[in-house]
Amino acid sequence: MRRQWGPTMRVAEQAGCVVSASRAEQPEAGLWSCSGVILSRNPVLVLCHGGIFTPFLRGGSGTLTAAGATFLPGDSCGDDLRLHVQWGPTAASPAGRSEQGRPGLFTPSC
Amino acid sequence: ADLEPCPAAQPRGRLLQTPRAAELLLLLSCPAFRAHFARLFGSEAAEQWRFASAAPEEEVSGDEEEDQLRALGWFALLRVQPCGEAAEAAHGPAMTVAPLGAVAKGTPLLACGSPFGAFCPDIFLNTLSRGVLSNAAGPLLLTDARCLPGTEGGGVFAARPAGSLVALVAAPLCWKAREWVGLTLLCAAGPLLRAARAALAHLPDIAALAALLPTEVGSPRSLPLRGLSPPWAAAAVLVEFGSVWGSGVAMAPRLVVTCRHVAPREAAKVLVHSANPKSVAIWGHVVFATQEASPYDIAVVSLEEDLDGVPIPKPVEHFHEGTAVSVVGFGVFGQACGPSVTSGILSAVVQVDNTPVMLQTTCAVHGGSSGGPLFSTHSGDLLGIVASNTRDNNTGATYPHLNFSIPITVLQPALQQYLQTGDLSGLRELDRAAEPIRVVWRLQRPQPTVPRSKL
Repeated sequence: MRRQWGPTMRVAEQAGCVVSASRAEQPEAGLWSCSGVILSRNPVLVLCHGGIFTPFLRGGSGTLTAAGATFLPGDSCGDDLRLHVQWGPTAASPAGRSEQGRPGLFTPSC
Repeated sequence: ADLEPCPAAQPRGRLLQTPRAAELLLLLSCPAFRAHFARLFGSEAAEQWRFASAAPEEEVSGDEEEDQLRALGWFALLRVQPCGEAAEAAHGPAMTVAPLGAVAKGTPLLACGSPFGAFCPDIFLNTLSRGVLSNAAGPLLLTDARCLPGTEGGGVFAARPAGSLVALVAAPLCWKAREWVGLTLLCAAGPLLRAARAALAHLPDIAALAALLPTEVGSPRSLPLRGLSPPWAAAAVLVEFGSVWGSGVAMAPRLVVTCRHVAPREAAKVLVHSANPKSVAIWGHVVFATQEASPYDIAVVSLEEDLDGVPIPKPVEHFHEGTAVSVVGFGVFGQACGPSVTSGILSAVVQVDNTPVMLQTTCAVHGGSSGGPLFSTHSGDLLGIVASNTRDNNTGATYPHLNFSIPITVLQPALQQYLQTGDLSGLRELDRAAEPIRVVWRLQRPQPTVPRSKL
């Protein structure tokens, strides 16, 4: 697999990222997150799923099904939306580590 | 969870960049994706479909599920705030995007996403999964690469051109009639990025960013998707008997083999649809169907006209466990979307008296795939006829990746005899299979609670 997929795996892993959305005033109210793809590096542009923004839409999720709506500008979401993007190490960047909260996920013995 | 950068510590897993603040530029959807989604999933059978991350039996509020459905085809373009350090320009290769229509069904794909999203990124960030392009309806794509909740938005890539972005994950889990389908729903990247460019053009403050979005490179996007699939896949046909439909495989220009539970009565009229090389429907009648008591769930259909241009597959004579295999069938969507291709390996060859009597594969097999062909992925030779997948009657769970096929070696001599002489006696022998074969196909075991086969 490595020989055929090596270059693709490298691209995929360098482009892959995770996007988190939370409320600035109430981070404890919840964290929404999904995967994403880094499309451009300077500036860093990321394409991710839109589902994590549903709780932040000023007009509610119905905005997404409004007739003819194919895009919504960024200010369609409330001002308290806070976004973070995290990706893997790249050659010349300092690496850190995040200690995330633990949702209800555990690893039972099989 | 607190996602602010935290002090460095002994990393448990891989090293990560600290999370970077970002701004939402816009939310966008691909109109063609939404249109195909509405056509395929929005019919009277829509209530059978679910895309929630939770299993069907888990409690999910109606509002929550409705929100998920509304947002399913929506994506977001973000700009990460500069960090003030060296520019990121040099990091990572430039992204290329596969044009819509340039990737054929059956093409190997690599999905890269982070299961559970931001949970434990040092463990889960950029988890890889392999599969093939299983089906396509415009920019709505399906893959059998196994993805998990949280991988929504993850990239799906092809090996040729190396690292080209094919699609983004729209819904990692699909359920139909409470059964996990085993396919992941994707939105093609090319049309999505075109939609992003069009949207940016309406937003003067950020319109210039459109020039930074990757463009499609490769084959022209005008290639018809229906014609792009392995040539052997065209031998799969859809068989319709009243309100029942399933799959079948052309064994001669006027002969189709399917399952008895698809075409159950001899002399019954059935309609056979072929999707490739052109869409045709031809009437036929069932010339043979095994009896209910037979372990082999087989029916043979004679057509009124030739299936022009449909390749007749070459049957194998030997089976090798571990062989890469593909199932082609009209499961899940029936006529609405052409046949699906799912990939896996030949996981078991069950023998009685040194004769193969049952094949098992790891391909995802769904209701509607019955009667479809099982091919060797590399040679395109025919290995068997799909008969069932597995359901645990105690829990109700369906296992699409454990399925059973009738080896073509069981059928081939009798089919040849019928084709050459019209004599059905060889096929009738299938009703007189030995008891050990019946035991295998009944999945009889000493324990009373074993999963039972069904489809």
